[in-house]
Amino acid sequence: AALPAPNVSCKNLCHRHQLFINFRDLGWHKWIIAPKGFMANYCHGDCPFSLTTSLNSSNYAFMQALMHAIDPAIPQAVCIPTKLSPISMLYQDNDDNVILRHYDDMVVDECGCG
Amino acid sequence: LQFQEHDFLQLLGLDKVPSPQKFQPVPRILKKIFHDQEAAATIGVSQDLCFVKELGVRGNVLRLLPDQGFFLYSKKIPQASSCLQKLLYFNLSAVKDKEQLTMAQLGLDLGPNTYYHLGPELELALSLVQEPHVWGQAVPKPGKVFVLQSVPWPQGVLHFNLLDVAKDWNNNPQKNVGLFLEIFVKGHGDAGVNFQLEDTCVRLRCSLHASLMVVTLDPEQCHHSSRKKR
Repeated sequence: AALPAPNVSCKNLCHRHQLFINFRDLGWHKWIIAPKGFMANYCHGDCPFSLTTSLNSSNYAFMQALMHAIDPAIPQAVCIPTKLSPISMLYQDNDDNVILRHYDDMVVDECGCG
Repeated sequence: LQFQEHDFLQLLGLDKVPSPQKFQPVPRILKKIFHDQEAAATIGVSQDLCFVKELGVRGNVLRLLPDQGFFLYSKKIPQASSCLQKLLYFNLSAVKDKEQLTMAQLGLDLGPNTYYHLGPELELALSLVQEPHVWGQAVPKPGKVFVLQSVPWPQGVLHFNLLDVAKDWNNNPQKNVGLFLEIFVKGHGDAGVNFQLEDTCVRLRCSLHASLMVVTLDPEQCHHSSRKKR
């Protein structure tokens, strides 16, 4: 049987949204020397079955969406980061050491259904 | 929220939220590495984050450890040419066991105003301290001098490779009892130099700044490059 087409507008589809993390908001400006903050972004939006294949989805997301259509108790695929990139942080610890370190998976570059 | 923050900080390699009293000065090289990486990330250039190209070494964590030592003042009349004696101490406890040391560079900044115009030539000697310094002891028991360098004119920050020493300290923390730094004035006794000596040494005490730059490699975060080679 044909699956019903979801009533989803394009702007509600899974995609990357801008999110700037300001370390001052977290109180982390007291020990992070640089940067002051960074554009971390986030993923949000719907992952309707009919568009799962076009929304940068994994094969697993497609299968999950298919199973959800058959059995609604199985949750729908969700909008998640599919590509992340690192940032470098310069900070000071409690021993007055100045540290430069790279942290993986801090910035969302791409989103998809998974 | 605090509980979650603690968990996240542990992921970042921190035991607790740092609360420094004031920010330490950041050396130019660290600023440059940070800005270069930030610029590369902005334009989307892929980088090997386990190689510090500016220093030519493998590593993904750079630490600048401040000197926690102290000046030594002898009650006896010091040798005429001896200008300054200092115990240098660097606390390596922040380096985790799993991290591999790939660089340890001592930076000695004698300060821009140490010298008079055509002032006296300095010579510095560095040796490993053999035993912990006892309070009241004039000079710690120094080992063999491993650096003896003439400094004829202001040269900016002087750098010394301490990788083997730092590795030894890291493996045997009880051996880390410091370095003994002594600075001499060459040509002491020449006419016209004596009156400058005291001023030079006083200025040197005020402006001397020592730090240890340590680069380490965390194998858990830097495993993919060896796989690439295979």
